[in-house]
Amino acid sequence: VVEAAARGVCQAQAEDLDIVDVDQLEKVLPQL
Amino acid sequence: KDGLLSEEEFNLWDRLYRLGDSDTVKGVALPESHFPSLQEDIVTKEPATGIRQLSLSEWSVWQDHPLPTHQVDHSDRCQHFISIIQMIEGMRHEEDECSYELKLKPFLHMEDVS
Amino acid sequence: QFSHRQRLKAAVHYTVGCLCMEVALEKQVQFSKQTIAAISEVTFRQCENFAKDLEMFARHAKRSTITTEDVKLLARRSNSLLKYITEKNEEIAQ
Repeated sequence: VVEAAARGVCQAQAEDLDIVDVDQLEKVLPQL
Repeated sequence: KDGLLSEEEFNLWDRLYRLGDSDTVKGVALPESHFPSLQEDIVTKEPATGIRQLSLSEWSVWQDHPLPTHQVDHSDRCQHFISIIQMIEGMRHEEDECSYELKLKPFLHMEDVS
Repeated sequence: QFSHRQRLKAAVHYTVGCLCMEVALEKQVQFSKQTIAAISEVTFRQCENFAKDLEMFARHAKRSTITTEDVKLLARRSNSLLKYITEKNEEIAQ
């Protein structure tokens, strides 16, 4: 869970966002 | 016969399939995966020139349903992934309330939570 | 059976929400409810995969009880995760 959250955060930060939404989670799902 | 390529097979492979210095794409590599939550000391290596880094998300638009198979069906992991993508698709346009949360709320018993 | 499964799912969902909140506070980033729901579903399904694997590992070793050795096998593909799990196991044992 923490790993999924951490990767979501990294993705959001890479996109300059303050919120992790399903769009960001979707991008990290394949590697997760 | 010994499990290795015969001379003829080797020449065929060398001619048709082998990637080398004379090719634009000299090789392929999957991006390395690390655990941010384990706080590993990671040095991200830049892929060498000519090595094409493959993408796991390039075809994500196709990954919301199982594609046809032959002889062997999709793995549990694959079906799991597809289900999550479909779930995300269903939730994408939700605004304030989360349907998943609403469905589960009646079943939450705090004594189950550690 | 359905009800029991939904109870487990709800407990997992709640816990996932708490864990995401911790990460959110630490990283100063928010999580949408839908993201938490998706992570929860991934986790629940992954637990089912783990359960199946653990049963198989124990059975393969001709045991009727799942042990920590079986759990370590789950982490075999990642050195860093295996190391982490092994250390956690030693902490618990102590």
